[in-house]
Amino acid sequence: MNLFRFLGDLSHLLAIILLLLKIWKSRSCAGISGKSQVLFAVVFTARYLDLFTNYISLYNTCMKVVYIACSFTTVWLIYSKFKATYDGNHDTFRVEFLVVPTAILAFLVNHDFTPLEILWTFSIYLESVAILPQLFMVSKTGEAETITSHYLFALGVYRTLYLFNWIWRYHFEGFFDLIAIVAGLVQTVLYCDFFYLYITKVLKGKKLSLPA
Amino acid sequence: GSESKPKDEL
Repeated sequence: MNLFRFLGDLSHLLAIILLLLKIWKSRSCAGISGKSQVLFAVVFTARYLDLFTNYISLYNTCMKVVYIACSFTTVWLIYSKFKATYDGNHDTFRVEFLVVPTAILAFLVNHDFTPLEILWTFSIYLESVAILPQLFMVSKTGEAETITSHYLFALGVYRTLYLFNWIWRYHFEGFFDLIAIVAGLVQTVLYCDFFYLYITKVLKGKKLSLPA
Repeated sequence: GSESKPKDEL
């Protein structure tokens, strides 16, 4: 495992834990898209079914279990424990526009027409667009709390670092997975506009707010 | 190459 990959995983973990802590400490999930969080729970579940079929390493197993556990805890906090603070009126992205096309694409473009492989492919495609309900919510309300911005930044950095990891692996190992690379590129591009706002505003101590 | 293989990435 190279450094890009490891830092990518850490960044992903940081994002997930940051969001959990934010909700827990403030006792509120205002400004957080429950729909994006459900999509991420679906992504992890579909992708990590190989926990039951394929052992890779202790690191791999632990990270998968932690991602899944944190993801489901987040969904539970939003839709059950702190339901009263959930901003459903602003969380109006139509998730079927993401789930249906990515599911169809997973059936059409995959490495292997087997249930586990199709689910893995679906999870890769769905992950690349799963943040859209959250970004839509930020654009709708015109602002995001600083901690939510940090969460989004860490989540965007994760896939960006994976792109460098894939370049590294292609160069030194001759390994590449076109499905993951193309989806990872799409995913990273979706964060670009946010990266710009984060660097020009949040890092200068301002709250992220969009021009009206 | 780009084909189905054990997934070591997260």
